Amino acid sequence: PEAADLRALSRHLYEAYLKYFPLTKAKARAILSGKTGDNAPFVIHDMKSLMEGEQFINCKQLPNQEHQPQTSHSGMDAVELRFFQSCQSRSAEAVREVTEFAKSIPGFIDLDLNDQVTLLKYGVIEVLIIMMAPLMNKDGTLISYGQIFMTREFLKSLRKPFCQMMEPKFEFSVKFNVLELDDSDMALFLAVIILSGDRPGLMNVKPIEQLQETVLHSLELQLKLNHPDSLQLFAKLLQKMTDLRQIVTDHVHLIQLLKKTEIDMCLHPLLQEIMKDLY
Amino acid sequence: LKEKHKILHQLLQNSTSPVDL
Repeated sequence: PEAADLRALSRHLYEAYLKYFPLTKAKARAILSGKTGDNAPFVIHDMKSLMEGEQFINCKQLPNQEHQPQTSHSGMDAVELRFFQSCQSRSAEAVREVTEFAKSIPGFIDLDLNDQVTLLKYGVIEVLIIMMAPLMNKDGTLISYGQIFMTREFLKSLRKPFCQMMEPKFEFSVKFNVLELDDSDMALFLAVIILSGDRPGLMNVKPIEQLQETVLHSLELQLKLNHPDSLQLFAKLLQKMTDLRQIVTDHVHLIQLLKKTEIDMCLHPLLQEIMKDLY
Repeated sequence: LKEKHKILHQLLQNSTSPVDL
């Protein structure tokens, strides 16, 4: 009966994952391997294709962007900023998706509300970085719900510090993708990350650790059944959590640097909330 | 903590309609 409960938990989290995350790994891999026929993504590989591709990119206006002087947003120098702003909008939307997913983890909404906030504050960027991995290969990444493929070389060619933002994620993703997790494995792994009992400022750690332990058991069983030939996959996956924390720390420092150096940049209020006093 | 994280808090509390981001 215990194993049956763990399988039920795995199914539940997989269903929630499918419900809240529009671009699954299965779909992303189909796009990346050219199995979607006529629906091949638009490729952005230089400034010209970036400008052509901008119409595809979800570029909702940021709430406080309308008060920015428009003159400073023209010209080639502003392309990076404009692209960065649309990345922010998508990230804020993704935070909402992750929050809904977190709320679907059994027991999460019964935790102390302050602790729910802390778990999301510290977990959400880690989750977003893990979720980038299925969208990436060594040559580039899908963006904009899979409508666009942006090359790694193009991202590296942006001016500093924008060119430094994605390269660590590519390095991590290429290694992470070797593990060949599928969407049902990912759902459990994301829940494990969210339920980390060592986040700073948690008030009631015990119930969080208890929830995480159950999800960890479910993940271990899932990996044994789903990847019977992949030795030590569970241990290898847990080791990724250490690398992930370093990537998030570096990412947050880079954003803080951007905030100081890019006078025209406005950070989305939700992302600002998350990154304030984070690391 | 809730005061400093109003949007996150709102996202957590809002069970149906997504907050206008």
